[in-house]
Amino acid sequence: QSQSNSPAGNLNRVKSVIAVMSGKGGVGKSTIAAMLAVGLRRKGRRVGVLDSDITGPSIPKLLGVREPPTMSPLGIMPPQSSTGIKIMSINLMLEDEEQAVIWRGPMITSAINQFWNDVFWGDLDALVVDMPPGTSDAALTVMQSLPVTGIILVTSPQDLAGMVVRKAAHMAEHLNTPLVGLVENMSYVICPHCGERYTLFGKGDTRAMADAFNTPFLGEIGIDPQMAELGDRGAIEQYDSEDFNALIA
Amino acid sequence: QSQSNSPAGNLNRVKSVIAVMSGKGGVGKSTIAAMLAVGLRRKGRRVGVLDSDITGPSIPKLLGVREPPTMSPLGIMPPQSSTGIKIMSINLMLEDEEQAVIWRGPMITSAINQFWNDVFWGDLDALVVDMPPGTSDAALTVMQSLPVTGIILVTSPQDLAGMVVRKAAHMAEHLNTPLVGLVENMSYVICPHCGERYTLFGKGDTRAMADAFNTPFLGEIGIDPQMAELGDRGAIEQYDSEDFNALIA
Ligand SMILES: Nc1ncnc2c1ncn2[C@@H]1O[C@H](COP(=O)(O)OP(=O)(O)O)[C@@H](O)[C@H]1O
Ligand SMILES: Nc1ncnc2c1ncn2[C@@H]1O[C@H](COP(=O)(O)OP(=O)(O)O)[C@@H](O)[C@H]1O
Ligand SMILES: [Zn+2]
Repeated sequence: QSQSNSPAGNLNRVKSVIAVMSGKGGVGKSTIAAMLAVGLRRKGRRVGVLDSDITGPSIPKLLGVREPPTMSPLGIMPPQSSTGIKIMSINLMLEDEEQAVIWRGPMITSAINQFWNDVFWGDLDALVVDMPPGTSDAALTVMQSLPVTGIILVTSPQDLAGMVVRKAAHMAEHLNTPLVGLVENMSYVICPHCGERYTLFGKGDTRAMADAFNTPFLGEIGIDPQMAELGDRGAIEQYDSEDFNALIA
Repeated sequence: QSQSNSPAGNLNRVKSVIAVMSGKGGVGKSTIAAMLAVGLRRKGRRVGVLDSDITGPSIPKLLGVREPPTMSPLGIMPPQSSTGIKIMSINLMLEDEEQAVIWRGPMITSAINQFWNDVFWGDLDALVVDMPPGTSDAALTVMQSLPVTGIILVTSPQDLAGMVVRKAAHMAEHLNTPLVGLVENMSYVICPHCGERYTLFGKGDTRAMADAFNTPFLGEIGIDPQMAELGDRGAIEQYDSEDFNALIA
């Protein structure tokens, strides 16, 4: 399981690894990955999040964590969020969260391998892996080097997004990585003035996509300004909504 | 200018190369790149679009082009959109637009180099380059191998997006690639029922970002369901709006 340089790889006991992927950027993958960890944590599970988006990391900001990891004889010790979610991300190792990480594929691959092998995650019920957009080095490294239990695919209603998300689904099939299910995000919006519910990005064919890949449709999430705002303030752990509760149930 | 295997590299006369970048996915980068090309074409310019998002290509779908490129003694001949915009994208070379392209960095780099060196673009007033999310192989290859005249940065109002877009701006600075300006997309929405204008993703600090990078703020674009719909139908060339006209002016 581990080509670790540190004892961590041999000490870690991670029961399941859930990768959250979309292929397409901006569909809400990181927010849903963070909320999945929050939901599991609310049920008392021991949870970690591995941010495999090396050049566009969002997890520390969403969960309000700025503290860098520390080194110990056991390995790299991941900082924790306010509710006790362990986090590992390249952004925690930068002086400034806006610093560019201008790395080609091999550096991305070795960073992800280090996050899996050399971080002392300890005993976890679940490790959530937030994936970057695309089907390149990071996605290959996660699916080939981590014992991924399953992938949650996130899409938004537009055909354009769906086309790229299907590429990610095909990638999972090629690499024999099971799909846990498919979530549609940004499905509708409710006007704060008149209360009408309407769609901004059309009516997606996400259920048909779930059927095509023989995987459950896990539900729709509406656009909620409060989610974006709490995410920007590093307080996504305070977010609560019917859509998310139904998803995490 | 060219390490070309074909005569194209020596015959092409491209007056300017404008890269549209964000670092963050889903902010509208591809749609704005396509609309920039459409706007220039409406003014009678000879325009091409190079889709450097190899694993998540959107340009052919937005511009409604399915015809594959053809080989000629001059090089790879790019198909054209209905209004005459030349296009080159990996998606035009696939049997099925949903097929996954599971390539690591070096393959991505060589594809982008081929799109620049071996495609017979001919005489162009402008080549628009649509960039993928991230600051990895594709972005490095475009900035190091193409004579980029300038970069248009696209962000959305959320702080989370802004943080990652600033990484892209820092990358451009490190690579001495000039910034043309900064566009904020998804800035507001107008309710189709009551006509109220409101924000979904907060009030961005994009003007402050433009100042910080000493580059012009090029304007705001609202969320318009018609833009997503025309994009999904491959008819973005029919889109028209005050926000876009102000941007392209
Ligand atoms: N359902 C939603 N309602 C409101 N804002 C959302 C929603 N989903 C995502 N967002 C916001 O949109 C932005 C993009 O989401 P993010 O999780 O970063 O997407 P990805 O990881 O796919 O690029 C973030 O600022 C996030 O807060
Ligand atoms: N201002 C807007 N109004 C409505 N839909 C938009 C707007 N900007 C982008 N979109 C839609 O959002 C999706 C993402 O846009 P895209 O151009 O693919 O972003 P990126 O290239 O940054 O990933 C597309 O389906 C597009 O049609
Ligand atoms: Zn309304």
